[in-house]
Amino acid sequence: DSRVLVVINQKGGVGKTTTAINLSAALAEMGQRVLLVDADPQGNAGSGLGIDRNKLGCCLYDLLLGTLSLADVRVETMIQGLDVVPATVNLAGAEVELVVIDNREYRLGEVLKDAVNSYDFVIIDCPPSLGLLTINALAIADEAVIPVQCEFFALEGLSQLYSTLGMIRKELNPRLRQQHILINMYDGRVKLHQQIRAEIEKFFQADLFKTEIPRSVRLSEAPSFGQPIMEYDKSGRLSDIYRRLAEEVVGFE
Amino acid sequence: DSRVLVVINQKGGVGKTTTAINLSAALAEMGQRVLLVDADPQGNAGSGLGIDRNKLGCCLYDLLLGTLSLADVRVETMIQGLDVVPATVNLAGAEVELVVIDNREYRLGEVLKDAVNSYDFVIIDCPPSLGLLTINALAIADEAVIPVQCEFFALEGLSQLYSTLGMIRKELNPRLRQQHILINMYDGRVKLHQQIRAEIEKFFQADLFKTEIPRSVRLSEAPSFGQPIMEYDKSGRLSDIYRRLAEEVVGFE
Ligand SMILES: Nc1ncnc2c1ncn2[C@@H]1O[C@H](COP(=O)(O)OP(=O)(O)OP(=O)(O)O)[C@@H](O)[C@H]1O
Ligand SMILES: Nc1ncnc2c1ncn2[C@@H]1O[C@H](COP(=O)(O)OP(=O)(O)OP(=O)(O)O)[C@@H](O)[C@H]1O
Ligand SMILES: [Mg+2]
Ligand SMILES: [Mg+2]
Repeated sequence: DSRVLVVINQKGGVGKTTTAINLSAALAEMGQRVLLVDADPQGNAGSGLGIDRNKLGCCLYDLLLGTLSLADVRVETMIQGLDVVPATVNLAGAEVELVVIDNREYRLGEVLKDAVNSYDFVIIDCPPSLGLLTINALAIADEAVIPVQCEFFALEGLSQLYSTLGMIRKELNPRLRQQHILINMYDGRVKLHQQIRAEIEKFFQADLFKTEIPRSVRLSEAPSFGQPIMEYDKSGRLSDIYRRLAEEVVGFE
Repeated sequence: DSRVLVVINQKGGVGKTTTAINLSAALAEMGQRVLLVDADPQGNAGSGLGIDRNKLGCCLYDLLLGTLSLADVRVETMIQGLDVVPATVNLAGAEVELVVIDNREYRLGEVLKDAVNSYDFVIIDCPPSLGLLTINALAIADEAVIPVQCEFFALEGLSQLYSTLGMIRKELNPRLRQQHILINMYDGRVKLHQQIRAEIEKFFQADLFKTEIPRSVRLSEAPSFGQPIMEYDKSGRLSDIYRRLAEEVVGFE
């Protein structure tokens, strides 16, 4: 059985997509079979891996509506062992259309049933909201990965996110085992970052990844070449950091 | 009559709230009467001005449901001339509850009718999505302010946003006159920022603000003190830049 990891945070721009792409690629490099599902209508997880959304005929939306199967919408990437279910803008329609169907929270789980047998990891990149697409992802998740910036607004949202996770465990998915907080864009020279990090360590120590991601321009350059950091800067510092993150994730088993 | 400015971008973390808070404060400093409406369930616009959302009894949600009036939910800030309609987490429920009511796109317009007579500017901070709360804000907007980062994913979303604005003009709000793009977190030393900025200038020159906001740690420190930059660093460079931005906005009249 595969492990389903959901990358979530309703705070925007904290590095959900960057984490989803580079963690997926690092796991695939270790020999794991990975399916990256883009559940964000912005479609950044696909485009960050060089998939041109305008050329796509179909995506997660068609899977959710049941008009196509997983085999139809799945796309191979240039990374051995990493496939993607991309998103296009019509996925935004799903948020409204899902509201009126039965079992609306479990729709994604139903359509990804096949995937959990043929991959080691299913990684779901979520939009910056706690709407129905994110709830659908959480309803089938084994673990949640929560990227955070060490800034005021990002810290504020964490307690709200934790109460949502508690509600999901109680009402939709008792299998949601753990959540892991990943500090991202950390700049040790910035006093605010040191202070906020100390707050996160104080309140959320048990859930904190040992690995943390520094701010690095190379990381924000890579998606414009359609590559994960392991391809864009193979022997660079950031590639090693994501390899360490992937080892930590595999070690949680 | 007041001018309604909506700060939008479905890309997360580009600086919507930072722009809404500091532009509102700079306009108030010039003597304009400003109402800042927080339409994002994260509630960052209120907390960035020192309003404790846990102490609030009510918010925009109660206004949308019609259980309270504008006078009940409006909060004065420490800035002369700047009032806020804060958001609490129950606003997230409005996205789903609005789906089933008549005229669901115009609900915000109906409840803010009083405001447009007693303020010079109504500024609405939107969540990072193109859902019903953002559509409600666009349905009553005179102008849209679009903060962008000079990074790959942020540029990708602009053309999607422009087609949404076109749809809004045609179907919901022909009065939506203009949109203005504000470059934010710009770092001239970063090659990617120079390249992306050149792209934005090529395709969106006519809509670009002359003022642009550099990356500055002071700006991300200010909200943790509950202050806009004009209070936190009164004579600093960033305060002057937001004063110039406010003058540019007033000059568009
Ligand atoms: N460690 C880092 N160092 C530098 N830049 C980063 C880092 N992590 C992410 N970025 C950049 O910051 C921006 C925001 O990251 P990203 O888009 O992955 O966040 P997100 O949480 O997925 O955003 P959204 O909420 O819109 O989905 C992107 O331009 C990305 O390239
Ligand atoms: N020019 C700037 N320089 C440095 N930091 C900035 C700047 N503008 C915004 N920030 C910081 O970047 C982060 C994102 O900004 P902000 O929260 O305003 O974006 P947003 O678009 O409102 O996010 P969301 O999509 O979650 O609503 C915040 O921590 C903010 O303090
Ligand atoms: Mg993303
Ligand atoms: Mg915001």
